[in-house]
Amino acid sequence: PETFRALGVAEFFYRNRAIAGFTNPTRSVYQTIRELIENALDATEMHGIPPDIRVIVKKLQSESDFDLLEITVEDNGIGIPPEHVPRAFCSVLYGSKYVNRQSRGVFGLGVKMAVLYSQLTTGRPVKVVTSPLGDPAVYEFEMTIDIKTNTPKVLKKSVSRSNNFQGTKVTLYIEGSWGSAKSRVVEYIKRTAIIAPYANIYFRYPEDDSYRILRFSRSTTELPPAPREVLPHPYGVDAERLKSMIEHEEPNKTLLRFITEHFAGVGRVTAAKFLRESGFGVRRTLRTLKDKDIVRLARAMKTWKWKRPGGEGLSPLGEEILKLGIQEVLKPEFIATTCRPPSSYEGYGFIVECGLAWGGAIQPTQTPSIIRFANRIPLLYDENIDVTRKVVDKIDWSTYKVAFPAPLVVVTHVCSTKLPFHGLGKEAIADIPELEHEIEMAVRDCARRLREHLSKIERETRHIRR
Amino acid sequence: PETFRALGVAEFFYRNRAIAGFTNPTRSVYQTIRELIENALDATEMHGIPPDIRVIVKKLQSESDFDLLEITVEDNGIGIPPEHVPRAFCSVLYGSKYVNRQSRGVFGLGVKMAVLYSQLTTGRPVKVVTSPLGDPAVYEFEMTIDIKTNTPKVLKKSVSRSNNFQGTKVTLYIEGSWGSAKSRVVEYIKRTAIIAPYANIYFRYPEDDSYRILRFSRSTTELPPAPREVLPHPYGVDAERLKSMIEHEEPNKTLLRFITEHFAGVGRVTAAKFLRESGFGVRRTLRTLKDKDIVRLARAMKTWKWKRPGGEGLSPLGEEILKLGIQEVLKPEFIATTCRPPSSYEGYGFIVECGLAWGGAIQPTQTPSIIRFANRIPLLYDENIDVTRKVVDKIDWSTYKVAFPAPLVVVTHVCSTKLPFHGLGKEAIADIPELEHEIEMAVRDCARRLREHLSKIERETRHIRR
Ligand SMILES: Nc1ncnc2c1ncn2[C@@H]1O[C@H](COP(=O)(O)OP(=O)(O)OP(=O)(O)O)[C@@H](O)[C@H]1O
Ligand SMILES: Nc1ncnc2c1ncn2[C@@H]1O[C@H](COP(=O)(O)OP(=O)(O)OP(=O)(O)O)[C@@H](O)[C@H]1O
Ligand SMILES: [Mg+2]
Ligand SMILES: [Mg+2]
Repeated sequence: PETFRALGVAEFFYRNRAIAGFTNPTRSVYQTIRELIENALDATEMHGIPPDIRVIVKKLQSESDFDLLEITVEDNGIGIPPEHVPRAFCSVLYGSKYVNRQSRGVFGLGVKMAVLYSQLTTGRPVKVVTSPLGDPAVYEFEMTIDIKTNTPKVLKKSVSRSNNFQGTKVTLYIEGSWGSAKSRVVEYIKRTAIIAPYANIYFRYPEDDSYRILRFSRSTTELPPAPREVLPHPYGVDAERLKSMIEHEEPNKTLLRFITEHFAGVGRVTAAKFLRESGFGVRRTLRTLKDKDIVRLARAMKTWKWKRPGGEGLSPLGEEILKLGIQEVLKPEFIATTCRPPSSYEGYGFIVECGLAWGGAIQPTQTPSIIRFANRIPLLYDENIDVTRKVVDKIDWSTYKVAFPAPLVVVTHVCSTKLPFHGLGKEAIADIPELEHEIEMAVRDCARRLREHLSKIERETRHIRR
Repeated sequence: PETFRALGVAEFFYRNRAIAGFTNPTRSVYQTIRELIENALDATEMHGIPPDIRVIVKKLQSESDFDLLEITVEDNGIGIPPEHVPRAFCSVLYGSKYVNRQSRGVFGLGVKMAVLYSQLTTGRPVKVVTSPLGDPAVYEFEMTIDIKTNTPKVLKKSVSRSNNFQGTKVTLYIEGSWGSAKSRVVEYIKRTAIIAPYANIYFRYPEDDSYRILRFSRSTTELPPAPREVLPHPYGVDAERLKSMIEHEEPNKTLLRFITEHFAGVGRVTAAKFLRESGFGVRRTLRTLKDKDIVRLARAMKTWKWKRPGGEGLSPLGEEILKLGIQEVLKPEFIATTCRPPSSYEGYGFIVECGLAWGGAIQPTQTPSIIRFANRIPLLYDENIDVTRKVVDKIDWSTYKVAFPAPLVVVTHVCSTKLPFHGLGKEAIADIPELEHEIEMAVRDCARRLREHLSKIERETRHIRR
């Protein structure tokens, strides 16, 4: 006889933490650090604050085969209001990024996974010091997650006067393998800095019996435009979502008003045309819709010919940052960059930017190397199921005069209000057809310019030989 | 200023359904069907009942660009007690497989994802008819999920007298792309049947404007031994889990009794030795343990030299079923199979079985083809991040006299009390080091026998030529 039970959501993610990137002691160290850094960058850059980020990894006296690490990430961001701190750090599925806007964070889970991992390896509470924007006080918390109930346990809390501190500082204690994680963490931070020339990043970490410091100083205070929250697009609708939107609306509102107010890029004329052609009265009120009408309305919205979403609210890197970053990290002899026009999938807008680097300091490889970014996050793992790898592998590079081994690196950045991540660990992007198409167009665009460059070199070489 | 909110767990999985395999209208059809079939097989085979499974896919009149499908899966399994039916189908993270036992289901999520998908595409409720083992009544339900609260809404419920029906029948209405899903679903069902010669499987599905029937009749009523629930192993422990186990115990129980009762393969002598060597009194009671003692105890358990888990409770396919299945589906000229001794990772036991097929009806390919199974589930997607693909690709096949293109297929089956799935869609197995090692040993074992076979053919061919 089977024994039924409900599993608490915190317990579910604790048991299945491998699915959120906490697979082994090396990757868990990497995931912990990156979740904290991504929160810090969201808290600064998305709010017009040039980021000052400090990342300190300390090795403490370990009582096991693994390293005992103290991880601290500090930022000068907007901070967290004290009434939200306990749940933001110790209640799974709690956050401020559940809106239709481009951001690094998406699941309301990241820092909680790190806290869970810290708790299960060391039992030590997470320490958070924060002073929210405009608040003269500084709040200090020490907390753990009660896994059974998914609620925070605040062990210590204090308030003090701010001495000019504004932002957030998070400290966690975890067990893991620093030795094998180090190169990945260093690479992650370098790549983050490369595409964020407006950020100061200070990274101090253990090396042999001492420490090493990696410092990136900002070369500009000019930030990219902050991403904006946008209304959903009709192509992203489904019966459940529509039902939920209607439930929260005034019952006497007309369908015409409902559609123009709730959906992006739908003006009164378009909305009226859509409603009439789909068999709905423009003055019909929401209260008159039965469930099967809502299903019919959702279907009609999904199949009608709307103007597709543009890049509204999106914040791409820009070709200048992409070029500079590629130059700095790869030191190639040739670079081609491109930015595709905005596109969308299922109603979510996205923009693909691509850079191709050739020669110079690049080591030849049997297949093109790829460097991936998504919503400004460097993606280092799970390359084999990433859409960029798929695109780069299906291209016949001989048509672009490339013969392997070749010194070729393809760099891609995708930004979107909803990135189609493969997994909760945010490491690979799924091969959604529209996205795959745009990446392919971008790569081929750059590849054509590489071909011109290689042809030019070929002609010059023949010329010299005469 | 950021707006904080808690996201309900049902809403989280609804929004992120792509991460659970519901990525597009083709794969969503596949995922819906397989989640139902896996539940049906768990309900029969794991309880000593030779499975009779009926899978009916019907195309209904569609009002959109997509197919409207009625999916029905019926089994003769142990059924579901009526008090559990609503939550089993309409409350995310509810199920009977949260125990340490080999089963197809693991997350308590699968059928709910199918119900969510059905609800958001068609708005129609799920229909469940069930008669639990030993219960003369038949219960019929029509239900939906209230996504906001993660609770079931029972729209209809009726009880009637059973006319010999025992088992469960689930009917869902979904929108999706049957045309592109068909070949995957057919392949999934064929592969399921191939390794379950004790099952009757009847599959009726749309083809052109009509239907096609695929029928597998059992060739034996002998079932493999049912997997058994086993105690956790000390290597699988962590501070949180230990704390939770201790909280549920009598406070006056001694550490010695606690360890021998709660952990697999730990006898009194071993437990006493472990406790003394780790600095804990054997008669010390649980109530005297502070949090930091529990952390220290967990660490000690993780690093001590315990006898590793064996295959206790596991139920492998067996080489006979593996051979017969490979013969039937691939019709090769040569087969080698092997079963590795039980191994474990992080305290979870697993067994790797492998088969290698060569020639005959197999078409030559540029790299070896692979056919994967895990806990008897055929894995058809995400091959590129599966551990079997990684192992097969890193082997230098020329040492086994294989030159590509070659007619070579590698078949693997892994069974475990906890499969290291990459994602919630249960499609690929992560490359845990111990697992990767065992799969490599198994493949090389079979490859050596292939080499003997190919050498023999080589010698015979040279012989004939003289
Ligand atoms: N350094 C920080 N500064 C300001 N706010 C923060 C910081 N770290 C976390 N937060 C807040 O806590 C919330 C929860 O963080 P968490 O990492 O768990 O989720 P997320 O970033 O929203 O999504 P994801 O799971 O993808 O990381 C965030 O949404 C944000 O509002
Ligand atoms: N056909 C069936 N016969 C008997 N019990 C069933 C059947 N289908 C579902 N159940 C019960 O409902 C529970 C929930 O099913 P669900 O598919 O959501 O989760 P699961 O199978 O436990 O795990 P997974 O998410 O990996 O599929 C199961 O654990 C099982 O107890
Ligand atoms: Mg985050
Ligand atoms: Mg299931």
